[in-house]
Amino acid sequence: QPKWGLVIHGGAGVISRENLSAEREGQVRAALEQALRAGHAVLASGGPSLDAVTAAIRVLEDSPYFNAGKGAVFNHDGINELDAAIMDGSTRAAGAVAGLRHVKNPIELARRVMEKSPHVMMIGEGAEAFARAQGVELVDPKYFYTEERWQGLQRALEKEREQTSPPSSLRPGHDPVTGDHKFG
Amino acid sequence: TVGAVALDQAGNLAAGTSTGGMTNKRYGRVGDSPIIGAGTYADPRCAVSATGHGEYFIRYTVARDICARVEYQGKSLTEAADVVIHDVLVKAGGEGGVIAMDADGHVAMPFNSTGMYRGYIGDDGAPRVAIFPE
Repeated sequence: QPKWGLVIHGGAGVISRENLSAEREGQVRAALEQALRAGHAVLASGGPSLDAVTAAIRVLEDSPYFNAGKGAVFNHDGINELDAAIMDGSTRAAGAVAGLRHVKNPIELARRVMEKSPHVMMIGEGAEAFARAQGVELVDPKYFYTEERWQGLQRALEKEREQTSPPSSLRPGHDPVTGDHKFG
Repeated sequence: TVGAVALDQAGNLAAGTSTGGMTNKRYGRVGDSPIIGAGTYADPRCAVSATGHGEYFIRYTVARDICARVEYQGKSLTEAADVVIHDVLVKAGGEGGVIAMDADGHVAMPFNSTGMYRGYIGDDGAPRVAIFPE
């Protein structure tokens, strides 16, 4: 077994071979490799696992291919709401954030909550106020927009109109374009 | 949802998860990703990041359950993660997967959905990426 290393995921669900084009698969694999290399660079230089986790997740958050950061799905109101958490195994220190709408890299704010506050979890406007106080990068919500995710919401809304029960908010979304049955 | 777990040269584990949640969610719904012990957890022996149908991962405190089996039952990481994802979660009706590492560098990446975007890199610096159950 290796003395050290990094494992990542970019989401699970109904990912169909038929609906995942070779081009798309190549882009996803390239992004995953980029994230792995970012984390590996930290670990190879003797850096802490917390830095490696943060570096890898930032790459995935900045990619439009995953449901986090830049590629986040839309809620019912057409808004991107982001959540994140981080935990240090050696100390059991933890930080978590939820319901963010302007924080470019939520994992960075989760880490600030862990390291710069006495708390474990912050949500919504309060969390974003803490982000401003900490100098964490905020962006216009338009930054998170991707046409693919927007169309995914439109299809979900249309499906919701066609059905009466149970409410679609209780079911995972399904994107027929990518075949990517994404969960939160 | 995206996530990472890492073991550094000093032997310390960490876990992190980030997500946009669920398409068309309402009422301030929050899934398992930011819930410590559900979608994200790390202790000195074990680190886990999860992705899946969040309500189930919260109810079954999936990430902590895996690490508790390692801590209290002496199970291997692979055994603990497999039981929780392929037995406990499946019986409950929950779909998704986890990535996990232990303090010896063992890796587990079980999932009960048709695919999970995932990857691993060790001290050899060679990235390994997979999507389907290959």
